[in-house]
Amino acid sequence: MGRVIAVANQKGGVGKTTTTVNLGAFLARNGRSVLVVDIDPQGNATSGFGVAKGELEKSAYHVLIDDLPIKEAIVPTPVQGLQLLPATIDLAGAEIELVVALSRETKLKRSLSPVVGEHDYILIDCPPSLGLLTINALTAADSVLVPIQCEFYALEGVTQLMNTVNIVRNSLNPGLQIEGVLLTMFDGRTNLAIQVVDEVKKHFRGKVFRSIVPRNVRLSEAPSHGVPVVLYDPRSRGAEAYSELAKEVIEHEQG
Amino acid sequence: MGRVIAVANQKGGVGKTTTTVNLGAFLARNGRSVLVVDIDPQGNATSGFGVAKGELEKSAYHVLIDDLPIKEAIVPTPVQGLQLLPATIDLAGAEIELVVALSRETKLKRSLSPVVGEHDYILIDCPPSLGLLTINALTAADSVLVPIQCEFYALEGVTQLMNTVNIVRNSLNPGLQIEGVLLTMFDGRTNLAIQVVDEVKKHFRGKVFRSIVPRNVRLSEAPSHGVPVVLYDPRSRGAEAYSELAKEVIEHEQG
Ligand SMILES: Nc1ncnc2c1ncn2[C@@H]1O[C@H](COP(=O)(O)OP(=O)(O)OP(=O)(O)O)[C@@H](O)[C@H]1O
Ligand SMILES: Nc1ncnc2c1ncn2[C@@H]1O[C@H](COP(=O)(O)OP(=O)(O)OP(=O)(O)O)[C@@H](O)[C@H]1O
Ligand SMILES: [Mg+2]
Ligand SMILES: [Mg+2]
Repeated sequence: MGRVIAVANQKGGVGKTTTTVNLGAFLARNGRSVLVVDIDPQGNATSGFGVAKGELEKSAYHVLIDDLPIKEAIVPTPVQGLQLLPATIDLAGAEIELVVALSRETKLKRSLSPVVGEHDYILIDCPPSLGLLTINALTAADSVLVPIQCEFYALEGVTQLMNTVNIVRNSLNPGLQIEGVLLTMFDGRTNLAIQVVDEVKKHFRGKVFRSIVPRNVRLSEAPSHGVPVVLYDPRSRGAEAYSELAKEVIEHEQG
Repeated sequence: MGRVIAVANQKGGVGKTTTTVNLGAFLARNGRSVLVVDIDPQGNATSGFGVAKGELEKSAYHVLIDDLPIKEAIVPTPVQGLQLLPATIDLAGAEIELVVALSRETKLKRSLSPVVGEHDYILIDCPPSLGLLTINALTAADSVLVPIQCEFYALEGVTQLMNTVNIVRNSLNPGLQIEGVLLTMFDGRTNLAIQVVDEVKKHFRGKVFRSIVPRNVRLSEAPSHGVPVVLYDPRSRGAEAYSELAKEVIEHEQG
């Protein structure tokens, strides 16, 4: 039975997409079957796998708004064992269209139900907001993975995110757990980064992944080649960190 | 008559808040009267000026949703000549509440009208989305300043942003101009950054600011001290870049 993990944080640019794409790729490298769901209208996870958005006729928008069966929109990726539900610019209109839809918060959960049993992991890449698209992801998910950038501003939004997770748990998805908090873009040369790491570990006692993702230019170069870092530069420090993270996530499988 | 500039880009973490706070501070240093309007529910611009959000009774939420006169919510900052309309977490609910409000796109424009004549510049820090808060900012603005991070993913969303600017210009704000495109977090050691700069200059011929903001840790440290970089480390490369930017924006005054 597949585990559905939402990768969410309303703070922008903290590494949600980079985490979804690269964690997904390393889970697949470990023999797991993975589906990545891109529900960010920017479609960065879609291009992170080299999928040309302009040529797609079906995408997450049609699944969420037109009730298109999800299997008709899923596409392969360059990573063996990893498939993708792509996002296109149409999705930008979805938030407003969802506002008036019946049972609008559970649309994604219902769309995913035909494929949940076919994948070991379903990773959902969320946009930088706490609107209806992210709420849909939190409602569909078994757990939420929270990337936190090692920067001052990134600490501010965490309370708001946890409040939202609690609201969703109380009203829409009682089983929603925290998969873990991932520290990203760590630059050991700055005091600020070290202070943020201490702060986060204190605040999320026991929920912080051991793996810390360093700032590593190979992670930001890989998407321009349309592949995850495991296919671009597998020996880079960024690749190693996400490989370690995948091992930790797999450790959680035993519960 | 004050110039209203919206700082917007739905891509997350590209430097919207850092630009609003530091451009505002240097415009004030040049003797201009500045009002910064924070309409991002994360309230990063508010803490970037050291304003304690927890102690605020009035904020952008009350101005936008309860029609509180804006002068009752404006607070001073550590920068002489620069005032702030702060944001608190309440604002997160505003997007949904605005959906059903009458003339919902012009709420901010109407709220600002009492103070437009009192400031030389009003800078609006937008959240990382193209929802009703950002639409309100684009409708209230004379021009939009677009920070673009020198990264691959940051290029993807620009077309979507320009589409939105055109839609707002055609239906809500015929006078909306582009103040300029600002390249941020430039790291000259990576090829990727150089490629992105070339790409952006080609795409926005003539609209790209000469100043390019380098990646500089002093910019990310300053907010943890609750002050803009001009008060934290005025001789840093980050401070110099925003000082140059302020001079370019002032050059536009002569139109
Ligand atoms: N560890 C890292 N080292 C260097 N660059 C990174 C790292 N992680 C992410 N990046 C780069 O930083 C930028 C922001 O990361 P990413 O787009 O994954 O964040 P996000 O949270 O998904 O952003 P958004 O809020 O817009 O969805 C991207 O250009 C990405 O390539
Ligand atoms: N030139 C720079 N050099 C180094 N760090 C920077 C620079 N500009 C911004 N930062 C840091 O990068 C992070 C993202 O910047 P910022 O928060 O200003 O972006 P934003 O676009 O406002 O994000 P959001 O989309 O969440 O509103 C912050 O932690 C900030 O301190
Ligand atoms: Mg993303
Ligand atoms: Mg911001």
